[in-house]
Amino acid sequence: AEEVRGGKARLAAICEYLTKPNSLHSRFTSCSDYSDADIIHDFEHIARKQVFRAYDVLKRHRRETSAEEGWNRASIELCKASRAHVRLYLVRTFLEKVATAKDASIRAPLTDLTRLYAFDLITTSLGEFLKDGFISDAQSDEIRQGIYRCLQRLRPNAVSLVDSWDFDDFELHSVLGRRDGNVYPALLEWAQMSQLNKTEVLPTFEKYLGPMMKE
Amino acid sequence: NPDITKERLAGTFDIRQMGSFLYGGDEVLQRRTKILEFVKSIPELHDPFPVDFMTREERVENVARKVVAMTNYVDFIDTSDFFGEGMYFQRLIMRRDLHPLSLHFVMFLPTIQGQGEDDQLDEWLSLVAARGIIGTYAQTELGHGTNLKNLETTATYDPKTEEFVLHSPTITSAKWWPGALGKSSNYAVVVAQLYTQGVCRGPHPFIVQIRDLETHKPLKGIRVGDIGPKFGFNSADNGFLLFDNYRIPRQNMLMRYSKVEKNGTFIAPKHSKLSYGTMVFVRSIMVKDQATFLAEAVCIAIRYSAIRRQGEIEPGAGEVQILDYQTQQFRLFPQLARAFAFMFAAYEIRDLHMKVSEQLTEGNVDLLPEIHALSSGLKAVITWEAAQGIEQCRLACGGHGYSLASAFPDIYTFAVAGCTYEGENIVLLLQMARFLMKA
Repeated sequence: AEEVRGGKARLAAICEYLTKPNSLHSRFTSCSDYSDADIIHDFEHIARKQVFRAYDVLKRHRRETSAEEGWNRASIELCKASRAHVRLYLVRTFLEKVATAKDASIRAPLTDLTRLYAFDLITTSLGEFLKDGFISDAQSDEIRQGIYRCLQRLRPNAVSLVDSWDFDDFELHSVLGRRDGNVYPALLEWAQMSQLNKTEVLPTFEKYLGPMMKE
Repeated sequence: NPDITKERLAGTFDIRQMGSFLYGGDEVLQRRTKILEFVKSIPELHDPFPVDFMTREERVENVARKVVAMTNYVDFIDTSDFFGEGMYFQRLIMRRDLHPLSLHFVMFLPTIQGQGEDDQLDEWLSLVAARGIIGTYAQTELGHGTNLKNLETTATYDPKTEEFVLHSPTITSAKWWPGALGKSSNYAVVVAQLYTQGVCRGPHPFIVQIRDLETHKPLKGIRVGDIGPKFGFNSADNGFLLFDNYRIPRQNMLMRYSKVEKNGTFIAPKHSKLSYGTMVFVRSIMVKDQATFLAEAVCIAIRYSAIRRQGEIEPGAGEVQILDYQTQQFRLFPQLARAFAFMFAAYEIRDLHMKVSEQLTEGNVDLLPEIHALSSGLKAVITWEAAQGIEQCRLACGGHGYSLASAFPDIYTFAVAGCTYEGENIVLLLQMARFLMKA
């Protein structure tokens, strides 16, 4: 932030967005035309705003107190800046990777996942996106609708998507998540291994519970 | 189960193709299958009965037995591909648990590789790789975690004997938490404040023998033991370690970057972040680990939600699969999306790490601050969001998610530990913020 403000920033690609000018508004009109580029643009905007907000808060506190105490007083804003930067990185990496999927049959559910990921992040930090009217109420409603649409579209592929992770039962070690879905007989079988089932009557009955009932 | 079969028939894509895209090629999937079949075929690599029903001592013994067998069979995999084959092989055998050599291969060996000078590499690397010694990495102290600057353990150079004197001046300076330090390891890379010529030079790493190689008893001047049961990782002997003016040779300070000459002259590193390579490597492994934990949790929750029938959406129409409830989808599908996003980020950060490592060997440190900051932030955000996601998956399975049979407690306690180890998350976010403010 300091180098960008001072006009002498030499940043690698990961941070280049910090040097871009701010935009007034997000460009999408409906969630179906919310392009990869627009999503990245909007997450860049949010991260950039937060980084410079934190920077201004930090500078103000440093002026008023000391460098160290100024850092302490700005630390919540600073953590938010870091999170925004990382989320931008995650969104961008996800979109860029999915864009390389050549086969349309796998690109479609992956694209739904990218949209769900981005829309979910937007709704959980909606305040940031609504600030200064960067997105409108109508756009925020579109995002919400977009989430519902993604859920619906992903539903038929949900099991196939988790199957594609290629987890064998030998690796997963989960009775609930077993591949064949025969969970309930397996749960009963698993419970037989409990140490408490080694005998029909536990010593605790002789020692405590039996005598208690005779008192 | 007919419900899960119906789901598989409804899918609109080839899962093999998706898996290939996810893991980076069909040959990777083929290797996974081969490694899985291999592990399944070797009974020595299996648990005698589910770990969930073992006592702590049984668990500790079980992982010690398995890790010896695992490393005996390690030639079956491509050991240069730790990120892919190494992690998978280990996961199949060790489940979600640590073992006596966890830090030996993930921290001890890479630290020596990354921070040892040539003579030190000659002396130690083959010994470590051949399991001639058992090493761990002891940095965190009882009173100080991520804040390296204020570690209390001292390493004071004595030019008369050309030795460092390691000392724990306070109770809070006890090394606390390192995996396998308590009972298994006989060596550790210890991070201590270096003092030469009466001046504190900051924290530096030292190779320190802590137990006798024959008897395995702690050496004179060393107090070491297990820290007790924990929220997770209960097969691991996480340890404490205290020094009482314990002496080690000058050559045991890792000197690729900083150096101490025989007369005590200190030579500072050319770049203050040169020693960060190991941290970036470990964090790239962590991001992949966390993505996998979240993916496992989502896999369990979605499969279970497909076979669990409960309640009716349309009265009289019969109980529905709980995956048909929009609220259940809203709990699970964002976690599914996250798992994919995190996995792709893990591969990306691994590639970046390799690029930076290559540049470092040529003396180019341009990308180092950037990737160090990014890996700190990614680790912090991903461990937290993965833990929240796993917990959401557990809750989405009702009471059964509380049983160890579900694997959720196992996955959660392993994953959430990542919020704390290898840098507490808030400290890491602030580290990254420092970089962003400077930029």
